[in-house]
Amino acid sequence: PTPPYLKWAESLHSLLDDQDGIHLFRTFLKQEECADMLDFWFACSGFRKLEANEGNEEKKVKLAKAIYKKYILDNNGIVSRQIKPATKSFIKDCVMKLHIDPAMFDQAQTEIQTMMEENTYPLFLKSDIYLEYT
Amino acid sequence: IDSEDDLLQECISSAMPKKK
Repeated sequence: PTPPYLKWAESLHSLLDDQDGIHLFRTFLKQEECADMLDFWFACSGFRKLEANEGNEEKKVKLAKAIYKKYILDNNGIVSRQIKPATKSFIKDCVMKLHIDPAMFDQAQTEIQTMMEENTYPLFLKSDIYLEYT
Repeated sequence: IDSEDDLLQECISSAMPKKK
């Protein structure tokens, strides 16, 4: 069978589908001071998943606000800097008007994912951290 | 503030794959 670390090199999704892969990638991102990008990506997925259980509107609002505050509000943050202004104002609008939608972070998540696919993920595959692990 | 962080952490963990 293919060892997991070889699968990680196939695509970002195969890497993010494996606990050890995530852990190693996060260690690398932390070194590059951009671990927030990965946390934000997972937070968006987790937020979307909340939709399944009804009756937690209050929790959804709280969580949407928390994600907005931590990753988007601060324009100097690593995540905020990678997201398009239009996307940021869309999210801000949703939060301010309490239009909480399961897909409200989708566009921002896609932008961060593209950034990882084009930038940090290829760098990770060439990094000492990954090469030493293999 | 703590509970906001806890909520975020819980959300992030919920999206991660389970141990295989």
